[in-house]
Order: sequence, then C-alpha cells, then structure tokens
Amino acid sequence: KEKHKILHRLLQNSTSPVDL
Amino acid sequence: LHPPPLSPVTKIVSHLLVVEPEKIYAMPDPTMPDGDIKALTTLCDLADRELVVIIGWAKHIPGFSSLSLADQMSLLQSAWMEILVLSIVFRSLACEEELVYAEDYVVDEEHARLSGLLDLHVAILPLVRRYKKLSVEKEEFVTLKAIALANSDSMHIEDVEAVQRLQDSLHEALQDLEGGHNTEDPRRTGKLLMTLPLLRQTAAKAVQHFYSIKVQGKVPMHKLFLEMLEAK
Repeated sequence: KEKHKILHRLLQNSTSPVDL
Repeated sequence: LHPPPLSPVTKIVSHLLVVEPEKIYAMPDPTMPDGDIKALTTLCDLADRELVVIIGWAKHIPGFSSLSLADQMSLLQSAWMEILVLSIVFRSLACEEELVYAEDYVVDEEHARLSGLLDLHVAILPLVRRYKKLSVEKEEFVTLKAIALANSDSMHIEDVEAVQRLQDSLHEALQDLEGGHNTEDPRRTGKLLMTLPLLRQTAAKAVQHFYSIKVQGKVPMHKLFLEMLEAK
C-alpha cells in the first residue's frame, strides 16, 4: 500500500461525484 | 400485453451513462518545441489527469465501492490502461484513421510519425476499426468499460466471489441492454465481449511503450501515472 499511496488516497476520499 | 420499450436501458447502464466523465483536454504546452518530448509530455500529463478521473469514476460503478480497498486497488492497477485505451477508441470512432487522445489533441498518422507516437498509433487503430465494424453505441461502451475493470484478472484479489458478483451484474446489464434493443443479432453481447482480448493486448502494448519512456527518463511523468505504471 505504501508504494501505491496516491491511488490509495484517491480511493479513500469521499465518493462525491466532484471527482468526475 | 405490453410490448417492451424499444431501448430499455438497465438501471446500471443509465447510472453508468450519468457518471461518464466529462470531456478532457490535453492542453499541450505552447512554449515547448514540437517533437517527441512535447508529444509524450502532453500524453503523460493527460494520462495522469485521466487516471484521477478514472478512479473517481470507478467509485460510481454500482458495487465497486463495496469491494475492499485492496481489491479496488488491484482492479484499477490491472485495468487502468484498458480503460484509458477504450476511452480513446470510443472518442475516435467518428474519425478516419485518427486518434482522439483528447478533444484538443487529435493525432493522424503523419502527426504520430513526427512526434514519436507511431507505435502507439499503430497499436490502437485496429481496436478502433473493430469497434467501428460493430457500430458500438455509447450504452455499450460505458458498460464494456466497467466490465474491463471488473474483469481485469488481477492476481491479487482477496474476495474473488465479490469481484465475481460485480462481473455478473455488469455482464447481466450488457445482456439486458442487448436483449432489449438489438434482437436482430442475438450474438451481439458475445461479439462485444470478444473484443476484450484485443483491448488487453493493445493496453499491454501501450503500457510497454510508456514503461520504456519512463526508463529512458527524458519525459517528465506525474506521480500517479508513475505509480500505476510501476504497478504493472
């Protein structure tokens, strides 16, 4: 997980559709 | 007594249509001289921004967010390039032998040759031709994109049954879609699913292409793109 911290963080962020 | 509506779009498919990401722009740096480095820098920057969008999009696929965080990561790490490639392919369907990497970045063979993108161009075009032949529609495209993610054959899945349930629900959505509006070709669902091996081959070539660029170290790459490239 440490190696993939950006993906991990983005997935943990709120599921708000603002990302879209 | 009530005939089915002409184009019944399943609940999942209509949801996928709603959460489909907005258009994205490549915005090549006007201060950089034209050539390989500029083209690849533009594409790597575009891919990095698209990855953020893809991760946001994945969370809206019904059932994806119920998977464990580790399984969500594994699916995205396996399938991200397939999703990127499929998006380019769908944007390029209206063009003749051109690839629409973004609304403002449409590349023909000559441009590809001049900017070091010919290998990528030649790798992606057969997939465009394949989907053109099938006249794939937007409803089918959004469903296939979600199927590519759920069906990414990651070796690291913890809850195989949960991922199987996600695959089943998306497969069913595709079947319902075809059963509803394409009764003249009962094999259409199969035909669409049979495009996925070529998508995987094409994505593997694209990953290879960008991995060798990373190794050469001449093109700046953002952290998320690097992270996903290294996960492959």
